[in-house]
Amino acid sequence: MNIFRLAGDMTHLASVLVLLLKIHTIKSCAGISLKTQELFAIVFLTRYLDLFTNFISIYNTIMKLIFLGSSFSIVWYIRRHRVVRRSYDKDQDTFRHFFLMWPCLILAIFINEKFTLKEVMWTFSIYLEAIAILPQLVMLQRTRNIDNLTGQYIFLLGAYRAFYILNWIYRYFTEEHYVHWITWVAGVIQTLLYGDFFYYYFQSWKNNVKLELPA
Amino acid sequence: AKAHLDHDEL
Repeated sequence: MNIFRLAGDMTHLASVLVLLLKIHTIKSCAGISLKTQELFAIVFLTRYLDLFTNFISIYNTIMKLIFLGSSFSIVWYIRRHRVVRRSYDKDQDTFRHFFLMWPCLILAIFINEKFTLKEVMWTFSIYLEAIAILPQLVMLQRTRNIDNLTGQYIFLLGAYRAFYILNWIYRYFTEEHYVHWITWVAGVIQTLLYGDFFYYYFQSWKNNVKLELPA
Repeated sequence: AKAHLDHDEL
C-alpha cells in the first residue's frame, strides 16, 4: 500500500459517502444518474466474486464490503425509497446503459489474462467501470446546473481515478513485474472521461462561481 | 508475472 493508492481509495470512499449523505439526509437524488449507479453496482458485484475465496487483507475485505453495500443501497434508495425516488430526474436519465455491457463482455471474453469465469468477470468489471460514468456525464450536460454535493461527488470520483494512475506509476517503478495493461488502458480512458468535468470544476472554483457546464 | 492475477487493488 502506497500513499497514492490510499489517497485513491479514500477519495473513492469519500465520493460514496458524499452521495449517501446527499441521499440520506437531504432525501434527494436530484442530478444523480440511476443508470450510472446501477452500472457501478454491477461493476462491484462482478469484480468481487473472489470476496470469500481470495483473501488479500482485512482492509481490502472491508472496503469491498463497503463498496458493494453502498452501491446497492444507493440503487435501492433511488428506485424504492418513498421520498428519494420522487427527486429522481428520470426524463434526463435516458442513457441505454445496459447496451454498454455487451461490448465490455465481448471484450472481456477476448482480451483477458486468463480464460476462467472469475477472471473474465473481473476483466468485464474493469472495462465496465471505465465507461460507467457516461450516463452521469450525459445527465450533467443536460441539466447543466449542478448542486454542490453532486459536483463534489463527481470530483471525488475523478480524483480517485487520478490517484490510481499515480499509484500504478509508483508501483511500476518500485515492484518487479508489475505490468497490468488491461487495468492501465481502461483506467486511463476512465480518467480522461473526467477531464472535461475537471476543467469546468476548477474554473468555477477559481472564479468562485456556481458550477455550470456549457450547453 | 507474479503480481498479475493477485487483484490486490479495489
